[in-house]
Amino acid sequence: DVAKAIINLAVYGKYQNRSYERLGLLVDTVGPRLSGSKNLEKAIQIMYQNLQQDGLENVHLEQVRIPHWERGEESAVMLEPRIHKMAILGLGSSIGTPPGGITAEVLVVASFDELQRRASEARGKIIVYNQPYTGYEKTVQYRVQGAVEAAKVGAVASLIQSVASFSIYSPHTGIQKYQDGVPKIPTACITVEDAEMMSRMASRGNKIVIHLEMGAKTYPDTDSFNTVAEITGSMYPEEVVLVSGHLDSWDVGQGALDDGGGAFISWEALSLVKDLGLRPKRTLRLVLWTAEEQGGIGASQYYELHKANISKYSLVMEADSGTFLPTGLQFTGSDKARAIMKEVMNLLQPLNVTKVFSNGEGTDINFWIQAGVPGASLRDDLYKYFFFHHSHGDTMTVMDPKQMNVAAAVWAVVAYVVADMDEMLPRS
Amino acid sequence: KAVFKNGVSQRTFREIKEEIANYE
Repeated sequence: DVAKAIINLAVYGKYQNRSYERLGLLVDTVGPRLSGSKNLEKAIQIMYQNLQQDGLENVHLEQVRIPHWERGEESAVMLEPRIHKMAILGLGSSIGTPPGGITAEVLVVASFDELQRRASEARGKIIVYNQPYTGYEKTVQYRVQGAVEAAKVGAVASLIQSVASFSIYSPHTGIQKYQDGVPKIPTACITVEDAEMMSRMASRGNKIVIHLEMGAKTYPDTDSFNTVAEITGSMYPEEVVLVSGHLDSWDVGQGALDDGGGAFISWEALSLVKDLGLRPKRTLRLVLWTAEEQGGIGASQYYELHKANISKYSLVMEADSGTFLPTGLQFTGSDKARAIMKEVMNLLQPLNVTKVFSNGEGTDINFWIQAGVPGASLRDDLYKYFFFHHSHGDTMTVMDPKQMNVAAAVWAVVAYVVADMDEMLPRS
Repeated sequence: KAVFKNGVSQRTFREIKEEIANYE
């Protein structure tokens, strides 16, 4: 009755709400945990102690070099057609403006195609992207590529409608990328409301002028750590089921949703197994990644360090898409492995979370999945996720302890059973 | 050993299914 015991302990028993309470203590104490920040360093130290005090095994830190970018002071004011102070968030890796800022006329476009069509109008202007939200994967391209595409046509800065499915005047930050050979221009996200307003103004023929100041700076890379803890396997200790989330966040809100929840249900999975006195046949390894938000930096270096043992990884798991009410598991692997995962998920019938979806993925586990290791990610109710993602609204207030309990139970049952089965998951 | 040398399990899916059901 292992699955039932895990579910009972996590959802109804003594340790219900534990992952929520543990997370609240960390994020209320430390706050957001930007790559390269003192906050992230402090969070890693606290987690190292927490995992040791929890009685987990082989608790250690694995060194990683990570980027260090800081946004500094930033502001944007519309000067024409009326004075309007705008909420902005500079995008990760953006350069700052020159001292005194940039004052320029705006060109509003709804897409990269429109930018190309109107390239002759773009020189010397601030490009405002008012792209519609058509899902995260597609829309995020404007955040990541917006500055490069604007710079290619001679713009001096870019302001991008936040990648958010809902807005109450909230800017949402995130990483952006420059391209070799293309001038670097300052870039920030603005609110959905302001982007849409400027689009309306432009369509009426209004001239729009914005003054933008950004103090963003990139500093030399710095040392950080992936945080690792284990329950060592009883029969095949060299074989691994990896359970993970990332400990870093952006520098706004509390990083509770992204990805405090994922990191803490992953810790909870090991805690539940340990508290029930269980020891799977192969090792359950918890990894709390560093610098995921900068492009999976910690995970990339972990992969380089450990890929020689790739044949020993039965399953890699990451929770980085919220810990709201789970609907199932996303899974990538061979047909045989998928059939096995369906049987494993049947153990979660008491929670009515039995579905196995396609496309197990995560920035931090994709290295392994692409190399043929079966991968799983938590599938949950994403309705509210992009309301808060990368914004000041990413706080404990949006987290739900009962939903985290269910997520932790799902995570623990899957991790334990796959780690304890007689054989590793079959590969293609 | 957890995985046979050729990487192919000799067990039937029915056996694996029964094993998993034991965790219920």
